Amino acid sequence: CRSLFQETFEAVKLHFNETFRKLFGGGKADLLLEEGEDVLEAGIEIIARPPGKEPRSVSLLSGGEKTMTMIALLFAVFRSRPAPFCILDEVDAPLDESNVDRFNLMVRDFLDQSQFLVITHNKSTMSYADVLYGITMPEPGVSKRIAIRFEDVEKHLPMDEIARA
Amino acid sequence: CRSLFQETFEAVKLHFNETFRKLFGGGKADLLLEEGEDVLEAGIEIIARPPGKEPRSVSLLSGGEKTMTMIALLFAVFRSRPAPFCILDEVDAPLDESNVDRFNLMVRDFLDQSQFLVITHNKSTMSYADVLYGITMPEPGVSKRIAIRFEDVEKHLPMDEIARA
Amino acid sequence: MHLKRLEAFGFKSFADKLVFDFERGVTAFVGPNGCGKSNVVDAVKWVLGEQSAKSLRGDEMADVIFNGTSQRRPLNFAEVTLTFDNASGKLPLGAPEVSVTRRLYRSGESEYLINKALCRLRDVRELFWDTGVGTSSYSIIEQGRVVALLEANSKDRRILFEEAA
Amino acid sequence: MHLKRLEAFGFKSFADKLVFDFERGVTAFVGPNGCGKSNVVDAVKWVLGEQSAKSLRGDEMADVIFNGTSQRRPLNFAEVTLTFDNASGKLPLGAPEVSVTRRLYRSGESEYLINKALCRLRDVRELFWDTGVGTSSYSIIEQGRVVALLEANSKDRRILFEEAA
Ligand SMILES: Nc1ncnc2c1ncn2[C@@H]1O[C@H](COP(=O)(O)OP(=O)(O)OP(=O)(O)O)[C@@H](O)[C@H]1O
Ligand SMILES: Nc1ncnc2c1ncn2[C@@H]1O[C@H](COP(=O)(O)OP(=O)(O)OP(=O)(O)O)[C@@H](O)[C@H]1O
Ligand SMILES: [Mg+2]
Ligand SMILES: [Mg+2]
Repeated sequence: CRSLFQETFEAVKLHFNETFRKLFGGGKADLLLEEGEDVLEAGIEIIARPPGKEPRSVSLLSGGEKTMTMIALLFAVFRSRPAPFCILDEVDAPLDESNVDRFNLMVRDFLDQSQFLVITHNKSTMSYADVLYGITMPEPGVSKRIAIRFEDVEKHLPMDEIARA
Repeated sequence: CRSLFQETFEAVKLHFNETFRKLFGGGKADLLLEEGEDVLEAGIEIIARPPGKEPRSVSLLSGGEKTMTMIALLFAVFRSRPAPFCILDEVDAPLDESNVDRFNLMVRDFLDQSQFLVITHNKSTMSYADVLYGITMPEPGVSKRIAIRFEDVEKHLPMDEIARA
Repeated sequence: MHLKRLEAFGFKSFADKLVFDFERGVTAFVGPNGCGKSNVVDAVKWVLGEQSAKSLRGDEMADVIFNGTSQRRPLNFAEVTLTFDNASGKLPLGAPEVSVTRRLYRSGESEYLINKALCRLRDVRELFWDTGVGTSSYSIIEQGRVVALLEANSKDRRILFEEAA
Repeated sequence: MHLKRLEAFGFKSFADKLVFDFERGVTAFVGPNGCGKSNVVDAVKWVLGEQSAKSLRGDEMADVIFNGTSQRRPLNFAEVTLTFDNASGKLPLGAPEVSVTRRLYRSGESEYLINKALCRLRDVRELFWDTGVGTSSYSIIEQGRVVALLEANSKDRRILFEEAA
């Protein structure tokens, strides 16, 4: 049990630096187990250094940088322990345009081993999807599924217009 | 002190239903002081009912609905106790297109008494602004201010291209 | 072993039966705030055996049953079926497709079915043992989870690793 | 009594002096993740007397001084000046413009100035007494604050009302 955790931790640590560098276009990241504590109890500290920066702690990073760091960690865990599918609900909300691209490119990298379900309000993320489902509420409180084509989204049609199409 | 809190609470309560109905296009909202406790200690419970829905608790609302509810509460507090300026950092991140519009229209309603500074990644919010400042980092780790025109943003120019313009 | 289909009826805002068919690759769910996108994520967690009402944004498990709107009466039960492609044979059932169903009645009675045959929650858990599927916290990233992981103290973050290990 | 200008040097990522002029109305700050937009919010909170390093995302107050990059050495002090239009005479100083400056040296020495004259933190606080300006939590909504308010228990939410009362 102790060795299983240690093994998983070391694997994630290795992948974390890779996924971080891929999402940030450089820099470096690391994971540390708190010292002086049993491996089964110790907390996990995150070290993250975006390219060219020298942040003293993860807390000083921006909202988007923190999100990209955590996305890198999640993908690192996923790389060490693949699952058949992964669901991501609005993780791209705080990201700028180029970070949204890098996030979506990483999702595509993982497609050989997993299926992805993503929920998003972001048009760029929608453009990367293979299938688009719309969920609307023409009757308040009751969900309805509608087919969506990316062209409708691009023209900025409001969802209820798309629903009538 | 007790009566000052009670007064403020009653004022916010009144405005909260108004701001909520304006942001949601209907429905109703309320604030309750926890029973059986001293007014100076009692917690504050939020009741929020979007139009046509009957949610049993605020926790069941969606991410965007919770955000709009909290924005309504903040504007209600602001209405009862106006301040010369208000700073909003990326509050629009979880909102869909029509909610972003309603949020920005409410900001404009408050302009007669306050100045607003908003931080956003949302193009629609940018289109409502009177002045746009860009902040970029051509040199890693060092912020630089650039002038931005909404036309550059609309054409989806990446920020570093706008910076060179 | 990828997802083929999700069917939901009576679960949260799915007062009318909803069916989603999945392909390999990326499926994106889009739509206005409050329409039911995150409810799809809750449906997947729930049918795989989620026992915590809080992690489904409710106060008690009965909160997942459609509780009515100003136009519709509440329903008496919730039912979700998730169907997997089992061509790879990873699920120990010798069937090309495996479906898991969960039902909850307002009376509190609860049923689980695998390929339409009644079974126990424990059978569902054993079915997915060691496949990376389950209510595992690293492959289902709910709305707000990234923020929660960032603000978690170093000891809470371990949970991510412990689930993967 | 609106904001006229913000000047920052040596504060967080503002290694080169940055100046923002404000008009009445809505000013929007835009730009990629990690470039310094939220640092502008921190600068306003800080110059108005914020005492909590944690509420500025740091571990200790010295964290607000520019701490260098791979290309630049750290700076030895941070300075922010916020200038208000006082045509309305709301600020009890008989001057058409009122500026507040705060400086922090790496040695730990700290200075406050009003209209370039040295004063104490207490004078800054008294200057804004009853104007709705200050580190008041209802007029400065930091990134992530809306989420925090939603997840706050009912007792913590009181703080919003207590600050307004
Ligand atoms: N038991 C229930 N019965 C009826 N409606 C419910 C029930 N539980 C939740 N809902 C409704 O479902 C809606 C929330 O849906 P959901 O969280 O899926 O929205 P969403 O599409 O993810 O929106 P967002 O983009 O804001 O995150 C709420 O309006 C809520 O009232
Ligand atoms: N003392 C400091 N010295 C140098 N850089 C610092 C200091 N404190 C913070 N920073 C840097 O400032 C950056 C964060 O800036 P900020 O939070 O303003 O970004 P932002 O523009 O709001 O981004 P986002 O859109 O992601 O929210 C971080 O990269 C951090 O390393
Ligand atoms: Mg949602
Ligand atoms: Mg920010």
